[in-house]
Amino acid sequence: RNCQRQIVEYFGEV
Amino acid sequence: MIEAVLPQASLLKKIIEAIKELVSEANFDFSETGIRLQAMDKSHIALSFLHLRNDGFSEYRCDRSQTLGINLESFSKVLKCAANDDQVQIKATDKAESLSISFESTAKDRVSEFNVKLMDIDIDSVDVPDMDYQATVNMSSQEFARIVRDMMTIGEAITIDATKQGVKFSTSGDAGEGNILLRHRKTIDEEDGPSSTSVEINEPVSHSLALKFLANFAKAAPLADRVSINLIEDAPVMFEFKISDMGHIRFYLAPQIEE
Repeated sequence: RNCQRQIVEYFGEV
Repeated sequence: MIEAVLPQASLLKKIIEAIKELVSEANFDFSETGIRLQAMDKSHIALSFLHLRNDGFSEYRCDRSQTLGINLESFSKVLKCAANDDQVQIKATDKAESLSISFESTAKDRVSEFNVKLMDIDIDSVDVPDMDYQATVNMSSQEFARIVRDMMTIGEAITIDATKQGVKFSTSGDAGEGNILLRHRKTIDEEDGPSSTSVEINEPVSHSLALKFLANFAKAAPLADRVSINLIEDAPVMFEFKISDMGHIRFYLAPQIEE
């Protein structure tokens, strides 16, 4: 099954 | 006090059209150097990033940095009241409750003014790092839009494979499968035509992405003749549309991974 991680899991939160 | 003037309303129309499907409300950060916007879609899988430099406006004034929260659907509706060639001015006073948008016809004989209510938008911001991408595909934005449209007739996901030979887009679905290969051209000159594609590559890289987001990104095609697709292992794919001499729109999309 395909899924996507959220953007914040790749880039840090400000 | 914020005041920014663009000679043609069509540019602002195109910018808002490019992001309003992905983001319904957004914070526009005005500073001395220009305007920035960062916003995610509801699922937080796609990030839109807009940068417009102050020198790209025919007039630009920002006395102190200010964040204006704007409903993009409302902004878009107001912009539809402008003729493409109208000059557009946006204006807000300090602590304003609305953004003033006015249009002036080329003959300067018709001036219209609208106000859009500002809102407090609480959003999560991310810190987008500068990245050394493994592969950068540079291609016609019209071609990109066409490929997205074609692939959507078959599937819901698209796989982008970048190699030295070129870039391959593929999809599959219940009805079947399909792929489109664009071969790498070393130089993009007039002889090759504006539709040619280049792939700068350090290492081959492949990502699967949800097509519905790419269909939204393709709405930025009227802004730029070219789009660059930047890929790196284990990170969102970045799509960049340059806005003539004044900035860019970038979309970051998290790749699909097998669970």
